Amino acid sequence: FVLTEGNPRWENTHLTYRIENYTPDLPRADVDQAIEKAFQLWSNVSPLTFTKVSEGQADIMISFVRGDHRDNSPFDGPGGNLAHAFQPGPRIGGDAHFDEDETWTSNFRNYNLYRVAAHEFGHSLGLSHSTDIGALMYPNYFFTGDVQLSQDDINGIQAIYGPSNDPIQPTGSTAPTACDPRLTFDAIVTLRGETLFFKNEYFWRRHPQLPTVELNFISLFWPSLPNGIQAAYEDFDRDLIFLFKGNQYWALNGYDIQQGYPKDISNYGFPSSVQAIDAAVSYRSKTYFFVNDQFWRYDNQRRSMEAGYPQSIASTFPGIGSRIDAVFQQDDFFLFFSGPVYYAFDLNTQRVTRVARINKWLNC
Amino acid sequence: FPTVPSETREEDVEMVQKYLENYYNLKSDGEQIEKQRHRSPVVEKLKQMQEFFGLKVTGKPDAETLNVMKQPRCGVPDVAE
Repeated sequence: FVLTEGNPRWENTHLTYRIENYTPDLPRADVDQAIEKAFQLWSNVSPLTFTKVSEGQADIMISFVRGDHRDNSPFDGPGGNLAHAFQPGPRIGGDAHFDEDETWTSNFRNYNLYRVAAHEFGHSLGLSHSTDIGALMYPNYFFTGDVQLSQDDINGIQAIYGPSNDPIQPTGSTAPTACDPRLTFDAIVTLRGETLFFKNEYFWRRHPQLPTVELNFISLFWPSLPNGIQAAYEDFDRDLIFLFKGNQYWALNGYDIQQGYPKDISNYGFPSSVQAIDAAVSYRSKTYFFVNDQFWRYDNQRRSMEAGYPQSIASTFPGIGSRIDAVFQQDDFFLFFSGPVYYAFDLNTQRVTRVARINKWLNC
Repeated sequence: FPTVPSETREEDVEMVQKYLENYYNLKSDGEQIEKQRHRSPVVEKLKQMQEFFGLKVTGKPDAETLNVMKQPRCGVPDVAE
């Protein structure tokens, strides 16, 4: 986290706010609720309280304005700048302005008012932009479907105002770190030569020609997908990737989620007892689905599950004993990921040829 | 998935200039960024921006940098006035 230069702070921890005008994009009640919830995020983790007032000067004045609104920081029309807020202080200090040229929403469509307000109020309280991509105070807009403070945000606000008076101290979410020795993956998929490693609401994107591995939000690329993807595979013949969570799955062509999804995994021919898939991989027009200690094999061309399955993972893939988190194919290898290690399984010799820590895939 | 442009386009040059002015306190002197992008202060500001966002620090407006700059964001500068 980064504190605003000069460490400005409110001396009084009981602050007032006033909504000066309302955006026509949303019912007034939705605006009220978004603003109230945004303040609540910060009051939950600090001694601060926020009271709404309906007239007069409040500590934090909130308005929807467009273009040049006479504060030396004009807005720029749709997109680009979404909002800004001023550091703690008298008069304009603490005030938050939202660009009326944006479309404000209370859902996953751009731009979610609650999400943006929560960020701006961080500035109103004395926080600057964080370099932690998982923090609410990261400057770029992401909406994962949920708005929550990261541990980084909590550390920041508590560095200014101290901890909450609540005896049970709340904790925040944290972005996964590539070099964490306890790191595990939820799912892995290749996509047009890149490899995507899914973890919670994030994925790392590894490109063979690029030296760095990017960490992104799933929602940045696919806003309507859920977090916590559990399995994924690439169908090379159809240029599609399939992502699985619980008994649902989605087909994606690059950025675009195909129409008619999500669908139920029973379409593949799984029995009703299978309610989630651990890992999946496609190889030579067959897709292997891993569930607990067994796997199924699906014929991509006949579009049906092959007879004789499920089979034991351990008997077909000797050396891969435990439950699998993720798998993908590279050359003639299946790369199985289980906990913090991966196994390279040579499909020609039918044996494991390498075992190493999974962090290696993230250049760590 | 985003394609990687081989050259920085004219509109990207303007966008980089505006972005650095808005968020990295780059002083505009009317000179086009194209003419000065391999020198300070533009290069230094670009490096600051790339470091902040965890990008490869090149001092050049490469494709990854442009992608981040094009994302919608808060209007509060990342560096202090």
